[in-house]
Amino acid sequence: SLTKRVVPAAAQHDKVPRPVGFVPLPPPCPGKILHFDI
Amino acid sequence: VPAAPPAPLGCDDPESVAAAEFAVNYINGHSHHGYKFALNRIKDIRVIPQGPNNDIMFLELDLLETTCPILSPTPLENCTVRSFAEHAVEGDCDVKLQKVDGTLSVLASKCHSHADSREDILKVCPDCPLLAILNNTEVLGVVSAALNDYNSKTTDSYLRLLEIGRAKIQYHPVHAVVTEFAVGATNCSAEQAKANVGACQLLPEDQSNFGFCTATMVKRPSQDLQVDCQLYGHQVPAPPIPLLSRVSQPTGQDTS
Repeated sequence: SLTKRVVPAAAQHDKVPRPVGFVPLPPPCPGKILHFDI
Repeated sequence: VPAAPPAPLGCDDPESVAAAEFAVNYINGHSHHGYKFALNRIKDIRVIPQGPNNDIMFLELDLLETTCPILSPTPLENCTVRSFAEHAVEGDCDVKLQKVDGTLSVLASKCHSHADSREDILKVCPDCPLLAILNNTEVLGVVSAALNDYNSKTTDSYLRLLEIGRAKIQYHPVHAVVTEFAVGATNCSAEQAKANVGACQLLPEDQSNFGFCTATMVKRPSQDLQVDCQLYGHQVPAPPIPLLSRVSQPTGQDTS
């Protein structure tokens, strides 16, 4: 006889969960300002 | 499976910074006007591979004027970037470089320099004196009076004016004109110049001796003139390729 397996509730986020401590990379350009912006 | 293309260079990557510093040294080393410029920001970088270990790099750079005259032997790292309140001057440069086997060379460079907007300065510092245009009659008068005053007192060679670097006029709390100008030693002593100043010519390139003067003339409440000139001694000049213009008008100029 077939029994239906219990499937855990879908993860809250349908996206791939982000690893802990994920920091988005800064955009490659423009670079940082070394003195001041005018 | 072909290797994935390398990730695009970021503007703060060490390789980008090294290329930008190389470009800034090239620009300063091949300009004969105004002041040295320092790197303020790498706005963009694009790398176009030409083959193994052979890349063309396009850089967009933001530079800021320093207080070092372009002919000063002071290393760029010891030059102070002119502060915002001193009426900063910005340089925008597009530079094309080639990198072959790790060696960089500049193929082309185009720069535009312009002073910060007067409104921006006055917003932050209402009493800060602002850059005057260099052919302002008050400015020309102070430079002429200052150089005559210096030459009348020096026991060294007679100095001739090379160019006015910058000038500011303030009206309070006193009415004063502050000027900076580049000078060159001539083949005359100051004494000889009194007899025949027309014969006094700048020294030939292999003996050239350039310097820099600052002069402040207070006009009101009382007249007072302060002049200070420093000569650098003879230096071997770099080949003249005028790349970064002087801000002779607060609106700036293009050069390439």
